[in-house]
Amino acid sequence: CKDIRHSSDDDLLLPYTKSHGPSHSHRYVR
Amino acid sequence: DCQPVAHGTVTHETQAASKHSNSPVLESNIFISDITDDSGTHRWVSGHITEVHDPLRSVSVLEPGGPGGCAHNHRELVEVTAKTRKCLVAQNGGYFDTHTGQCLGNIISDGKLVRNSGGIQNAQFGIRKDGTLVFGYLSEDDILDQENPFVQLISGVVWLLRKGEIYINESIQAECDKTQETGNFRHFVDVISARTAVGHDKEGKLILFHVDGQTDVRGMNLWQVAKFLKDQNVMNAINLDGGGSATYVLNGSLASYPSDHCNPSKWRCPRAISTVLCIHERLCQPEDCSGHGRCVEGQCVCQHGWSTPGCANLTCQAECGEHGICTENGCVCDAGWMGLYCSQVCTAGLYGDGCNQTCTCANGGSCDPVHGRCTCPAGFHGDSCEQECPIGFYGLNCKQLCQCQDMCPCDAATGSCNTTYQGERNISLHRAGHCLATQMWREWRQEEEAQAPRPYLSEQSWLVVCSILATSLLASLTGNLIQTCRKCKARRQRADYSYLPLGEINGATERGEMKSGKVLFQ
Repeated sequence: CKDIRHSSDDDLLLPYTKSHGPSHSHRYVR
Repeated sequence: DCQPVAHGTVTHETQAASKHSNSPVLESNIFISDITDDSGTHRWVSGHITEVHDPLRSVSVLEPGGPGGCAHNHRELVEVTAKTRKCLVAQNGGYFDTHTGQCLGNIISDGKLVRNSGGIQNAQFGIRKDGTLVFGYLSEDDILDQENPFVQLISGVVWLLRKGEIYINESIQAECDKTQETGNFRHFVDVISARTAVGHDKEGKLILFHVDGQTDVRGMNLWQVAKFLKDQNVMNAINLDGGGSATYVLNGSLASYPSDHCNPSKWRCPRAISTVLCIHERLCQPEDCSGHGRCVEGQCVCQHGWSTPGCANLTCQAECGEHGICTENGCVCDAGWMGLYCSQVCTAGLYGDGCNQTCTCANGGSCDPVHGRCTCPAGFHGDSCEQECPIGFYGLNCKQLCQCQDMCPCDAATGSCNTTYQGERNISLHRAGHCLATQMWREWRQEEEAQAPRPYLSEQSWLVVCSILATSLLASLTGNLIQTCRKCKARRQRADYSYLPLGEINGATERGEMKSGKVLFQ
């Protein structure tokens, strides 16, 4: 495990994020 | 209801997957392309386009680290997950919660429903059991369909291409329920970054797309990705996770340029992500070739005696018929049967397993091919038909009793009586002579009787008549005797007398004197 340099997750590309506005609800169809 | 009316209620597209069995599993292509954005700025982007020729048998959605990874909110490097299935090519798949590691969307991995998001309307990619590729939006019923269930399913965000046309604006409408909240989502679509996507071409080949990048600095926005794929003749495509998650692993090694930094940040590191889209060697149907063969490039190479394609059936299964059992070494015949397919009865004189026992039936007895039991002809009996019927018996199994008079012998086979000496019957001469004399007397008597007139009543009739007459006589005598006895008894009981004056008896005087006398009263 020491050989694996873990990513710092600093390039998050998410479609729905709370930090950029109101929380977004997904549409559900049944 | 956000779907364009032109598409009606059909919210997904299907395409039969290609089945190029003779082609290599995949074709991995590197591209370095000059991309011009809306402002006219040129940028160079690099990435991979991977074509998969037989998606049904060579594509799998993998959970992070292997089966059960989603249940444990596991995150794993694509390289590590790829090794669990010996993926030839692997790239990151669905979205996940970067804080908890929770897998997001719908996930079906090799036929196992890992996660059901209950009809969430994000772009989906799936492969049904019959090899149908599905792109678009799915209801929960679609996901849980059992008639033609999904064997692989993964969720993305934004349906990039639909029927060869860019479908991003419609996706924004469909995947977001309030237009005023699409600001962030629009940014997500418009920003350049590392991207991954999956689609298919007109032939049904699966197309995996990956482009390196870094959000706002390098890479492509989704419009550019959609146009790029359209130019590659891709028909339908959806966007998968991107940014620092975008990873491409070829033959077990990282083949992309990650956008995340390592710690310390001097180097770039691949991100531990959630689900993986894996391209592996073609799987056989069934995967383990029923335990009777090896899977070589999607084709079962069956062991001797087992038939293709799945090595589930023995080659002689249908040929051994009712009298044999199919084994890996061919038909094993039941006792009494022989031949390649156990269709022939043992040859005469042989019986048993493999017809290797010799019958012992004598005197023309037939042999049962299964157990070797003898069926004797009429006149013989015994285990091997070696014994002639005993005197007085004849027929099959000597069960019939001779009906001959006066101990005359009968024919052991037919039962017909022999009135003359039969040497081969082993009867003494004296006995045969007696039989002959009696027979002759009986025949003479019968002839005499036949010639004599027949009496009106038989001897028995006369005997009955005489008996009746004698009985009647005896009864009459007995009755008279009883009557006589009763009279005697009555006389003794009436011993009183009365005296009557008689005028004259035997000439006596009139004045006469009373004299004693007797009168019998009856």
